[in-house]
Amino acid sequence: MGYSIAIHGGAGVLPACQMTAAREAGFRAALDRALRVGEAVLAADGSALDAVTEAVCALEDEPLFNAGRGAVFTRDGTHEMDAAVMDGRDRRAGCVAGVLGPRNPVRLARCVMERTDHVLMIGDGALRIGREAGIEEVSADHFFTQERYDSLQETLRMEAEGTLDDDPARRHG
Amino acid sequence: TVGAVARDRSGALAAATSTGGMTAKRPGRVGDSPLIGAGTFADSRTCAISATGDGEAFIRLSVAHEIDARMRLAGETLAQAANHVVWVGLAELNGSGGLVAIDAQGRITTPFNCEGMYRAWSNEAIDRTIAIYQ
Repeated sequence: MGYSIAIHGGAGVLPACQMTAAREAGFRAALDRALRVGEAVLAADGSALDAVTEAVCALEDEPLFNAGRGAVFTRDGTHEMDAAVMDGRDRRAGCVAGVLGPRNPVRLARCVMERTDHVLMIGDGALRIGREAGIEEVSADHFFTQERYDSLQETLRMEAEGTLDDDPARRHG
Repeated sequence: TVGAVARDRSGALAAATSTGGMTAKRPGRVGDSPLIGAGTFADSRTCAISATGDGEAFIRLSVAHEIDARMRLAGETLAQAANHVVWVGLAELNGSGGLVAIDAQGRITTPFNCEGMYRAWSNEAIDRTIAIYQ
């Protein structure tokens, strides 16, 4: 019985005609790095739960993707991140919403699963669980990327001008 | 949004999803990613799912659990169930996006109904693929 793993970095892709070779190579390299992290866990007979947690952490650390370090901005110019994890062995689950602080929001979701009787937690209560568990927190600056900031400004400008389109690449980062 | 699904060598499944949401979203808006049964789901008897796309549509359709239900109750394969939900169910709600999914036998499917989806998968590192467009 072998292992299998699949990852994604979102569906907000640029149209193929707008994708440069260099940019596509960057996305492929980032996906390859994250996939290798998950594969390494599974190849060492690790659990599926650990594999998805570590693979998502790797994706959160990649600024190209809309999660963790590459998260998009809210209209107030802040970040609010959501994450979830679920173990198929017993249907335990942990989720967090609207959090800012943990470097890897998925680790906070896993703390909710493993350290509380709850499934979904928000705000300060969720952050407190992570602090008690000792997961890494970073400043808001960690989540700033110029590309996401420019995208927010463009979106707000288009809204003000009444020219906002339905481009999924912009909406979903 | 990012996510992962996996089946380990003992046959257990798991799923995880993480997101920054939508550009210029209203503060306080929560999408499907942290909602079990919408953007994230895992049951080792059937499947594990991680989704990405228009969150409100994925919530209304309970996308991940709908795939699980079609497998359990209608006897569909993972690919049949996932393709139906993405191409028929989401389309009826004008929802765009996709998902990565894995079943109890380790079969993987990655359907999406938009331009592309950043995705990659591996079966014991033998069948190893990285893809963006169709």
